[in-house]
Amino acid sequence: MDTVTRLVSSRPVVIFSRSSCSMCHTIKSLLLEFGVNPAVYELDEMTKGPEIEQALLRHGRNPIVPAVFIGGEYVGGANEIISLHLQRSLQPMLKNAGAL
Amino acid sequence: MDTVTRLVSSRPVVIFSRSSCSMCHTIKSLLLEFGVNPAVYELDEMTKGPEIEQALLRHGRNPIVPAVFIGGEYVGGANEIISLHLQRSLQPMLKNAGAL
Ligand SMILES: N[C@@H](CCC(=O)N[C@@H](CS)C(=O)NCC(=O)O)C(=O)O
Ligand SMILES: N[C@@H](CCC(=O)N[C@@H](CS)C(=O)NCC(=O)O)C(=O)O
Ligand code: FES
Repeated sequence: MDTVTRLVSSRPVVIFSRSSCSMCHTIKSLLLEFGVNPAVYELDEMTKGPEIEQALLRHGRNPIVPAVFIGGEYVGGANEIISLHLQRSLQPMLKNAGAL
Repeated sequence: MDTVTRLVSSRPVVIFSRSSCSMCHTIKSLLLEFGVNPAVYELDEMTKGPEIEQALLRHGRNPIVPAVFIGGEYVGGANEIISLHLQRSLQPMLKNAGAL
């Protein structure tokens, strides 16, 4: 099992982020406001950061951050999360994953 | 005259950016849509990038990018530019600076 797979299956909501990225900050805040307790991995602060970036790139995620996984599944970046939120699909998705 | 002062007085609209930052991309696009022809400096792609970052930090700009100068004056980051746009104050400011 590669690192990303192990990390994303360990918590209902997992966010790969960079601490310097304000768009990542926005998405983190949005999920926190829902009452979610996400696992947040700041790739610029982790020794394994480059390895995880490579894995995300291989999974087709480019540009890389933010990368949001819900229930172990890749959901999307900032655009997708915000679209789902506007379509009122985000909360049901979080509930189904046991994040709420 | 320090590098930043020289750069920001050379064109009506100057943007300090990072090529990897999507918020910078949004602000660049917004100004281009106005018909402005900004000087864009991608700090992650310039040898002088770190020097310019230090100068911007000393001028109180933290976090650093995007940093937008109009008519040689520091106007703000993404939040300020978007607020001015919503208040309909951005276009007059651009006109006064000779950018439109
Ligand atoms: N449209 C994407 C934008 C993602 C994006 O551009 N992320 C930037 C940071 S804001 C990035 O990862 N840049 C390339 C890199 O840092 O490797 C989204 O909605 O999440
Ligand atoms: N509120 C600021 C946010 C600026 C910001 O957080 N910029 C980030 C990139 S999105 C940054 O420069 N981070 C620190 C750094 O990279 O030095 C704005 O509206 O522009
Ligand atoms: S680095 Fe600026 S929005 Fe992501």
